[in-house]
Amino acid sequence: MLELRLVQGSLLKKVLESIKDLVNDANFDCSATGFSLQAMDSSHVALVSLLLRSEGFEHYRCDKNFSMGMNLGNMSKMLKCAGNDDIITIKGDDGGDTITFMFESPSQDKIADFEMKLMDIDSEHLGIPEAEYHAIVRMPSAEFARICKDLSSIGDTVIISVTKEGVKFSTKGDIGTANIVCRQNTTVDKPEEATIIEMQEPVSLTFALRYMNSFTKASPLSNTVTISLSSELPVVVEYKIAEMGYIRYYLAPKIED
Amino acid sequence: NKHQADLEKFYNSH
Repeated sequence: MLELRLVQGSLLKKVLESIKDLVNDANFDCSATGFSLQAMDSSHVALVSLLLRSEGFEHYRCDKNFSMGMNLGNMSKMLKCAGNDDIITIKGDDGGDTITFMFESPSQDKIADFEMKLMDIDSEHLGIPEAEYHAIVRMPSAEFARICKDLSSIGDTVIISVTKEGVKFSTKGDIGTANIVCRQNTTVDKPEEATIIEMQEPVSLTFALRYMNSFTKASPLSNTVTISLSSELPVVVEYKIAEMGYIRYYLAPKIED
Repeated sequence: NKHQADLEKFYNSH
């Protein structure tokens, strides 16, 4: 049996908004560690990994490990019915064919429950090894989202290059080219406004902007984003979810034919 | 004319 209660229900709404366009159906894995998900987009180019640790919930009970297959579009429809200030409780059973979402208003004067049908999803859990990255860039998530949005109006791909000068985002398209360089900047009023570049060696990789833009849907979950780059490895774009866990996106670089 | 790797194959082979 799974029973979890999240006082900050808006967080779960934001999580769904950040994955539903990338993945249609996914298994949510329930364990004593937390509520997690690993899923690929249909073209197997991008992978999303979500962890919401049990300690982050006001109440968390999971008697045994099991998975619940959900259509994320349908789950998003249900969670959109929760108010931003609502407390969300999720209840499910191992082997059950439905999951229940309960929404409580902060003043407890409105309580709603929605039951959603589950689905059988055959998915393989991939082991993602810990890796050393050539460069790790931490920057404000809103800045990264702005860059991806701006560049996608000019080109389809972004070249992310990290050198000792900074991190450069470049694109080219029919109308011209664009280069945006962000330098390390730690002299800011708030730590979340800093751009921090840890570089072991220069790296330059090309990615589809369509996916990067999809990842930036997670920006409301975190003020900062961490981009880990290594040649020969998928990029990792990570948004930490305060005190609860993370959402990580892995994307294969574009390679020459 | 560029290709992208299949992440499932990538992680299964690493």
